[in-house]
Amino acid sequence: MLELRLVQGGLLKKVLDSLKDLVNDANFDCSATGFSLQAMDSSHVALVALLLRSEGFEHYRCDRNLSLGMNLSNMAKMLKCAGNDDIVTIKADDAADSVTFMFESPNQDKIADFDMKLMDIDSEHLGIPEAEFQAIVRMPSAEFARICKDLSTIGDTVVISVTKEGVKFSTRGDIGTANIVCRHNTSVDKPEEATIIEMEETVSLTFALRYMNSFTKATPLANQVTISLSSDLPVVVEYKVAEMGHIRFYLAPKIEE
Amino acid sequence: RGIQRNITEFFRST
Repeated sequence: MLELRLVQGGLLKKVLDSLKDLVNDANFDCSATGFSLQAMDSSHVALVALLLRSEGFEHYRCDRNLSLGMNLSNMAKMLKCAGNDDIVTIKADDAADSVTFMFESPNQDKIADFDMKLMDIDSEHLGIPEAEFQAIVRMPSAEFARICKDLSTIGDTVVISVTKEGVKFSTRGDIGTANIVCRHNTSVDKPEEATIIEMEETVSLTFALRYMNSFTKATPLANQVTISLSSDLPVVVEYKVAEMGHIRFYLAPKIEE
Repeated sequence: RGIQRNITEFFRST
């Protein structure tokens, strides 16, 4: 028996909106730790890892570890039917072939339940080691989204370079080139407007903008994004999910031909 | 531009 009650149901809607274009089908794993997911995109270039810790739920009952195979676009369709302020409860029996999403309006005057068919998904679980990064950039998530969107009108790839000057995002395409430099800046009115660059060593890596743009679908989840870079490792683009967890996108770099 | 690497090259299967 599984029963997870999330008061901030809107968070789950935002999580699904940030996943559904990257991944078609995925197993949600429920354990005492929390509600998590690890999935790759269909071309095995990017990987997403979601964790919503059990403490973040108002009620968290998970009698035994359970893996729920879901089609993410169908799950997003169902969650779209919940109000942004609704309380969302996810329920499933141990041997269930379906999952129930219950939506309660904040003043309890409307209660809806949606039942979605589960699916068997054969997915490969990858072991992600803890890594030391050469550079970690924290910046406003909306700024990062704007940069990725702007650069993708000019080129297909972005070179992200971190030096002591700051972080540089560069692209080139048929019409020309573009470089955007963001400097370390903590003299801002609000902490979420800061750009914080921690650099052990300079690093420069090339990534497909199509994937970066897909990751920025998570922008509504968090004011800040963390971009962790190391030579010859996938970049990690992380958004916090309130105080209860995170969504991390890993993207393999491109190498010179 | 460039060769796209596969994410599974970096992480072990568990």
